[in-house]
Amino acid sequence: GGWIQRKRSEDVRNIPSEAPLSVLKQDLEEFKTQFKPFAEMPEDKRSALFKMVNKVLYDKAVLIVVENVLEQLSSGDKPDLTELEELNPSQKACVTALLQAIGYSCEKESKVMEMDSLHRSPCLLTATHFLTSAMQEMSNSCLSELASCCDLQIIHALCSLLSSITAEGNSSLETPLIEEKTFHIAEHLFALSNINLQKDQSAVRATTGKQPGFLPLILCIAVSGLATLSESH
Amino acid sequence: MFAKATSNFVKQIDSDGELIPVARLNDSDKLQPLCLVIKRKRFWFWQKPKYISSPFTLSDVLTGDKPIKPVVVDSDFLKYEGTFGDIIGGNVETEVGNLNISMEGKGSSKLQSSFGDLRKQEVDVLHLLQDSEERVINMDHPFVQQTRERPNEVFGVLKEKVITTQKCLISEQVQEEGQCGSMLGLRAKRIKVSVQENGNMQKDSSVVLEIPPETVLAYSIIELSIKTDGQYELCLLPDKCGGFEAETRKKPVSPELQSLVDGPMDEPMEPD
Repeated sequence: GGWIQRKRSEDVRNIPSEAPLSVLKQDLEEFKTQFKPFAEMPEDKRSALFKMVNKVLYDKAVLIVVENVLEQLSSGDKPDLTELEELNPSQKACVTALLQAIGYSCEKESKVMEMDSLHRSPCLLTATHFLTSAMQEMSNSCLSELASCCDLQIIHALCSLLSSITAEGNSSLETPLIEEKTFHIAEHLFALSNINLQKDQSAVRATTGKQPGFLPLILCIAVSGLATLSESH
Repeated sequence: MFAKATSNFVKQIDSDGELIPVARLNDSDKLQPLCLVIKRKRFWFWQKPKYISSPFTLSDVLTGDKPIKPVVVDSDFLKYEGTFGDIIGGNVETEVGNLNISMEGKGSSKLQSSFGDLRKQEVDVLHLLQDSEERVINMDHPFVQQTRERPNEVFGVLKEKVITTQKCLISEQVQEEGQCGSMLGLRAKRIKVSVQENGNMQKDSSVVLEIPPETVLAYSIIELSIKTDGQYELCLLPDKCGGFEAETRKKPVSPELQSLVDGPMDEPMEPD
């Protein structure tokens, strides 16, 4: 939480417009630290959590409820489950399965209960909340593209692209992004997050858009979190 | 659907401005001039704040019997017809390890919002400033107490709202079609139903909402900066943030030190 507190206490800087994406490189390193609890999970549990998160990408209503419950748990508040009760049974099952994957059960009397400490870690809660809250700020189309990237298993390639951007905003293109169609999906996803990707043979240039807001940062958080979750040992 | 329509409306007319789209049709009645709205700051700095309407007005939480009656200026705003849609078509074929995955998806969605002629109701801030002079918030009011307990919540009063003037329609049509072929159970883009291997799917939906006149589509607030004794200030500049003044607890002073400052004390101070 050190990074977050630091960001909260100081004036939040604006992401510069039309700048090389390397302006976010330091942040990207910080995100890796935030997502360390994912990397430390046993592979089977991490894979189960990845599947849950991937499922949530397809349903904004579920994502909103998950994020709200996680925010309340992170703040130490008793979660208000009214919104959860309004979901249909399959959506509700999706929320409870995700909570269970990070050590919280909400079966008894519609309350969120902490499972034994072997299954639950506060760092895992923070990391999951960090990821889902970034996803929640994304538009439906952006979430849809991100889900496609997960299905096509190009999240790692996107994460490497973001990590290897030089100070000038250039990066080399690796498989599977060399392929035209796959690159097109990445290009669209980045465009929806106010990042311009320009391909030049085997290299790519990434720059922030005219009014980037926090969207480039949000995409970096989501890609970094999903890449860590989908990593295999 | 209503939230999507109001959000698109605000994006079009007041992107990065002060207007807040109304997310729930049910909140419309509560959003009256000078009603209290809670602004909840979120956990991470990049998250947009949440706005929660309340059944209380500023007068309800003030001490004294004299209510503050808002002076409201009513004016024509604009006429709004919006159509948002996208057509997605794609064919992706890729090899992941030994697997060949192919995916073809076609889909279209169309959101049409015909809000018609809109009006704006704006509170006269100068009058509000005058009426607020020497008025104090009742810090014992349960709503004030409960909000104050949460450090991330700030009070705001409704300054302006954009309302419909006639019955209007919001309609959404979604048409989705997809084909999937792979060794994995892949879902095609934008389609929420699960698919069998090498399956086809189609999903259409059409929803129409009729919105009554005087429905609030968007509003803006003035944040309140509230001192511990209940005195409040209207935050009139965009960079001035509201909130509750933190209570400072006086450190207990030893009787010897206190006597040096104030002279001898009548009663010994209770230890904290």
